[in-house]
Amino acid sequence: STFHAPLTPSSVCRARRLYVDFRDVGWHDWIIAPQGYMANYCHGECPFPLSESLNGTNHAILQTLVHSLDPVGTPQPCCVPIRLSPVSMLYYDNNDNVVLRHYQDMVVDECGC
Amino acid sequence: MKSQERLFLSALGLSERPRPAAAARQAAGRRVPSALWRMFRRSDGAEAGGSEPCTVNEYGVRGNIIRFVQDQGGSAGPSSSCDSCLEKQLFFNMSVLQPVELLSLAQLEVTFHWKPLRPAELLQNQRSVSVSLYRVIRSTLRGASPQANRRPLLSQTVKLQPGPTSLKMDLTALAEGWRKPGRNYGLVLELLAPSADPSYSANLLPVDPTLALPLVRASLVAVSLNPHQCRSRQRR
Repeated sequence: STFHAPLTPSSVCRARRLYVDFRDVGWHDWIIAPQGYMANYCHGECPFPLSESLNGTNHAILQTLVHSLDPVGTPQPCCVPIRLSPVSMLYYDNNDNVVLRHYQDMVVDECGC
Repeated sequence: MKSQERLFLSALGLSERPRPAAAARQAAGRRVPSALWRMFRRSDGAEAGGSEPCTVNEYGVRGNIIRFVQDQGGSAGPSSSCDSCLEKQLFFNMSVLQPVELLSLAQLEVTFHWKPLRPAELLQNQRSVSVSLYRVIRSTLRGASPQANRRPLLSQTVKLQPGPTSLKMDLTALAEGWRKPGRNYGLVLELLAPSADPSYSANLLPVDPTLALPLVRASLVAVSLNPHQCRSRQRR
């Protein structure tokens, strides 16, 4: 008999837009490019029943079931990145050398439970 | 904010926030080597397509960090070993690589910028310059012979044309040794002026033959891999 508030699309687990601007964090004097990039992040609920679109693992499906029976004792599964992209940065080091560096897993492309 | 910044920078493999000299920053557009711009733009585009960020396709080696290490040697001057030669000290500071990084390539790139002094020289048969490269194995004390402290690495003739001509050489093994403190004594690049070359007619040469030598610029492209940043994680 527990009441479930209707889910709005914005509250379920999915990637949210987040643009990181290097000027905002004062890094524009040593980073040559890019000036910033879309990092995004995952946020939202993983409700029971876990729909196909929420990219849930089998364990997450199990956990949503247990959460629906015992919401206080067992939390919902987490909403996490499941597909990420690399980013390249061009910057000066302390010796004024120009450095190109590739970093894996810097952009969230897709989320899942 | 400072401690958070430091944590984030260390996640990026940077022990601290770089503080380049103001001059470098001002000249940003001009000072970035075009080859690096090309690689940056290609990797930006490629990332969308999912290429491997821990391999540098341009050099065909493993790596996620490409540095253009600047030459910190002094300017060219008369050579100690022959009259009509110029020699230039080359020094590349390899301590900029962090101990965790694995060096996979260190390529010396020397560019000769030659401008004919007189139009007639353009009509002359093709101009060349003899280039010799030495590794310095210890510092030279006053009065000692510089030749005793150097080992030959390369000796070849470079054909010059108006504009840049470049010479490349793989120095990976040598550069790996330079990472140890106190082991880096740099290189010596020696250019033999044309006057010593009998194929040139004397009446075209300037009074000081070394004036006919090209301007020399050198850099070391160092490709390295930070294993902490190139983990292959299982993906769902």
